[in-house]
Amino acid sequence: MYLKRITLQGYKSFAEKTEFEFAEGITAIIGPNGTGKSNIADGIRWALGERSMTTLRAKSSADMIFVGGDGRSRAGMAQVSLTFDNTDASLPIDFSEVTISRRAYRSGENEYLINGSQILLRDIEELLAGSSLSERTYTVIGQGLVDAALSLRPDERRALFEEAA
Amino acid sequence: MYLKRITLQGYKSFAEKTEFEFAEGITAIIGPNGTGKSNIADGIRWALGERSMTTLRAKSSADMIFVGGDGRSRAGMAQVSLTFDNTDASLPIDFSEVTISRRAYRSGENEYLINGSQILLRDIEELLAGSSLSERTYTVIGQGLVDAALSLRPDERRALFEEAA
Amino acid sequence: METAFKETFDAVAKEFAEIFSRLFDGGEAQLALTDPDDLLNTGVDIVARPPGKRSQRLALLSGGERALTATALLFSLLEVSATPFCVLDEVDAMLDEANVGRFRTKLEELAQETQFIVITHNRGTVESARTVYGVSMGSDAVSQVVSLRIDEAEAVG
Amino acid sequence: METAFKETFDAVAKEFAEIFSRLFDGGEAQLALTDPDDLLNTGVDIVARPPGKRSQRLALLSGGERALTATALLFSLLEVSATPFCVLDEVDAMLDEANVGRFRTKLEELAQETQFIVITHNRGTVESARTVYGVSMGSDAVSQVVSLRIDEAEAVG
Ligand SMILES: Nc1ncnc2c1ncn2[C@@H]1O[C@H](COP(=O)(O)OP(=O)(O)OP(=O)(O)O)[C@@H](O)[C@H]1O
Ligand SMILES: Nc1ncnc2c1ncn2[C@@H]1O[C@H](COP(=O)(O)OP(=O)(O)OP(=O)(O)O)[C@@H](O)[C@H]1O
Ligand SMILES: [Mg+2]
Ligand SMILES: [Mg+2]
Repeated sequence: MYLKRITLQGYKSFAEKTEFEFAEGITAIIGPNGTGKSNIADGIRWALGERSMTTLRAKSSADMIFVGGDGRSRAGMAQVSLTFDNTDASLPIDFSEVTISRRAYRSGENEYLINGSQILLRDIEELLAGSSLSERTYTVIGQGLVDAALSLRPDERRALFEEAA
Repeated sequence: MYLKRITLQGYKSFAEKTEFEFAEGITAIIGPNGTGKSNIADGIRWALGERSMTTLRAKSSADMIFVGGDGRSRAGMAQVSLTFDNTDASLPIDFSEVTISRRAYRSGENEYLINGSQILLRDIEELLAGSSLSERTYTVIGQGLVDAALSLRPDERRALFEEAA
Repeated sequence: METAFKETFDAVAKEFAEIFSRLFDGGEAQLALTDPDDLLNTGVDIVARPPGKRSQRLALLSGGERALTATALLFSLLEVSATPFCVLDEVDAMLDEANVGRFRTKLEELAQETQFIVITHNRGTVESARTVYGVSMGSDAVSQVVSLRIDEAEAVG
Repeated sequence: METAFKETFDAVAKEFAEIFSRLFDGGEAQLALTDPDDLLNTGVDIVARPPGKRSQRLALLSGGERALTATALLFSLLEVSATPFCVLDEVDAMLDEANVGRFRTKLEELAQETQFIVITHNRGTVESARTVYGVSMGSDAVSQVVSLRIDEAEAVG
């Protein structure tokens, strides 16, 4: 299983539909300060069901939606889709390609979809729990947070090993 | 007034007497990870009377003293001296060159000296209060702390402006 | 539950000791349980000793040494229990050139099993990638993406 | 007391607006008092708008934008009330090449009044220095220092 593609639209600074295709191995993302690199990492966490707004550098769900810029009006919706190659069936669902999507509207409402059909967040969490993608703190290491594990108390570090178990 | 020289001996990783001569303008300090660059910044804060061990990445005064290494026994004392050019008399003392020193012993005792004669920390603080060197948070900006002012609450930021007043 | 935790802990601890001295080119590090008799509640201590130095508390490590020690822990968790992909956002920002080189070597090794998406300003890290995306922003505050060949990535830096 | 605070605040706020748009090559920023009627207790708000973007909360700034905004504040405090010297420990670690260049230009300007001791891994910043010291460490964990000419500093990087 690996991540084949991310699609962002209306998510933070990605006002236009933007696609990243990924191969296995290493993909590098580079670019000047403030251009949206960390927003991609936030988008991945968000699509996987992240509940904590602070982790996403936000106050509310509306912060996920493009606020507008010079000569550019704000978006009404944010959407991030993650497409996984599931030929090894590590996600317990009978598709060789699985796309998980999350949408947020200005109303504060959030929608979750699998391969285009709407489901509940609970269903996504259940689907991921069966695979090694479940709530792993070390799937996304945020900017400036690499040494966060060293600043934890010993009892807090325990959780890292329980996730890996 | 400017900083002419720093001398460190037995202070953190500076086991041997080490001197840095500074001119006015910009001096750069470079080198691999873990070689002691930030220890110099800590040494400056310490010699100016820093009371908070956490700011110096330490637990106690003993952490200021060289702990030893492969084939190298620990030091019994740490000393940092800062020599200022005082030809403009901004320090209210009648010397054209003023050296402030701080020493720490394994016993936990700290000594302060001005141009070689022992004084109290209170005296140093009084001397500095008269100059623009007094307890300014922006005299030394620690590693990874550049954006600390942005993370403060608005009422906490006020102190920066009071210091500058 | 307890045995699964203990087995995982032992496996990660073994990897951590090995990866730490690979990344630091020497030295040693251990993971230790704070209370081995109570597997249900015990915490985990980290002891790190860079090459040539005495064993000290984590707080005395330098910025770069902390980043490298934490990366060694991350890599050992991935060795024992890989996730399908892993996103690293400027984890190499504080590393000097020699450490970036060792970080990159280990990353390339792990990338046989785990897919990595690495956000970086370090040329050495970019060179290890099969695919490179350059992100830019127009005057309208909208992010734009271009796929770069490695030689083009040199120019964007 | 209050008038000294207010005078200082006004002077720093003026500098901050100017230095911010120099460092970001555009955009605008302000300092604002949270409670102007109570000078004795009022807090200070920071509003930063990088070029082309809408005004947003500080939390939405990127890592590099935060470092640059904070540096603009530091520089404006130094303009208004200089300290005899200032130590900067890797404040440029998150900055891209263009921002390092603008940071360096402003640093060189301020260095007419204030002495700077700058710890950095950035070649661009090292090039602005009159004197360069290289720190290294032997296998005995003892720091050693060498004074470098600028061309030698290139090699140490
Ligand atoms: N909801 C939103 N709408 C529009 N823009 C947004 C939104 N949320 C964040 N941004 C913009 O995204 C930018 C930050 O992007 P990001 O943190 O991804 O930058 P980066 O490329 O990681 O930069 P650096 O190299 O400095 O870390 C900010 O300038 C902010 O204005
Ligand atoms: N009391 C002490 N005795 C001996 N060594 C010490 C003492 N306190 C700290 N050190 C050593 O100093 C080293 C850290 O130095 P410092 O933080 O200055 O590195 P640095 O050059 O700033 O590196 P980086 O580029 O990673 O920030 C640690 O490895 C630590 O072992
Ligand atoms: Mg970023
Ligand atoms: Mg350092």
